[in-house]
Amino acid sequence: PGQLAMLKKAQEFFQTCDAEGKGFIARSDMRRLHQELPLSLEDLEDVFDALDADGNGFLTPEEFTTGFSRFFFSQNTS
Amino acid sequence: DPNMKAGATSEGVLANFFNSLLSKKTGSP
Repeated sequence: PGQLAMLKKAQEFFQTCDAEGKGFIARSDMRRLHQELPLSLEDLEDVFDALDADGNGFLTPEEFTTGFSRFFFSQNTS
Repeated sequence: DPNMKAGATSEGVLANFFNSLLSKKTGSP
């Protein structure tokens, strides 16, 4: 049931990161979030590495959603 | 939370990141 809500949120956050609408998130996009989020550049690099499952330097919507779903459902487990 | 760091670093940093996005988004559609 929470699947749809999760996907909507993942899409919304992906667009926040991919402000230019390229269809992927680059490391530089992640670093730019430093201005908007209370996270250090190092934290953002760690987030990027954690999400970039294949390590190619780009986050696809699929990789982003996979990472977000882990977070989302770990928050909602009872 | 020191316990988070000891256990799952990447999970903790992801949780931190997504929570920040969640709080940033609240109020702005």
